[in-house]
Amino acid sequence: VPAAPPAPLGCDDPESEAAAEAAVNYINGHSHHGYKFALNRIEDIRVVPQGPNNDIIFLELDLLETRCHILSPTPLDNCTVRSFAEHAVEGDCDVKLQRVDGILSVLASKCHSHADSSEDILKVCPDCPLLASLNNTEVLETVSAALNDYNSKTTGSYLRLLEIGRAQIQHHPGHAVATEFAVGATNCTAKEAKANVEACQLLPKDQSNFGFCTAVLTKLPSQDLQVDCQLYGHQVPAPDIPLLSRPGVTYAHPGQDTS
Amino acid sequence: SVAKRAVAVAAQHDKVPRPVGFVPPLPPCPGKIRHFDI
Repeated sequence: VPAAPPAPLGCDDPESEAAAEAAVNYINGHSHHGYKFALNRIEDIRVVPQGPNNDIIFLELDLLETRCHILSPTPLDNCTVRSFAEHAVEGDCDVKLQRVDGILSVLASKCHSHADSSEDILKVCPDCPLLASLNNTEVLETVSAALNDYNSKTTGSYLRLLEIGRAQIQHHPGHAVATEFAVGATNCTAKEAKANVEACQLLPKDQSNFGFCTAVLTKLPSQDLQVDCQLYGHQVPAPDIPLLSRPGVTYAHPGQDTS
Repeated sequence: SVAKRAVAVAAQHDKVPRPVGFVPPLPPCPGKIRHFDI
């Protein structure tokens, strides 16, 4: 009598969690913009045996955005998941893996991220600031003012903008614009940049030094600008991280879509 | 000989009371939520 097929894997089984961990590490390792994502829930798993010790695994994952920018060296376990009140961003991913002799490898992944609905946030937290569009005029003004303010005061390297990661606008009480953006050190000091800013270019990959800034521009009740930038220090660059891209949506990796 | 059970009899069997403390097995998926559901 043929052997009974193995019982279907449960989404909380250790094997499923191992596959999900491999998938999330792959997604974060190949994402080029925005923030690192953490596993929130394994929605579904399907294992298709290919032969002895050889399976294809299809995973459906529910991820949540963390506060760590994708360029941050902070290990994912130390990255705080954005809370509901911070206007959380969810990632839905379909991942195809192969497991041969227990070794997992990702064959394809396709993800899409979307912010939680504003209605849901305001229902629970009427005064919570909502995510703003990254090309909102106030957001662009705030980022520009913040970077100029930082560069005018720093004694270190002149920083250039890599990408705006997120922005929120608080309409009451008061009026404030909070932004987060990634920056890169250039080959100029801030002083040299005053003389000829065009000459200031991002450092080459083998010397790159990225960082992350947060800035809050308060307009009411009075005008105030708070800026904080932290450089990560030089790290060995990942294979190919294009420096600029549209944050907020995670792209299917070209040529590797799940069929 | 194999005789098909009458529906009534089958229905009776289905009404067999579960043993005390019986917990139906959890569906295998979706899995647990680690942070919160949005």
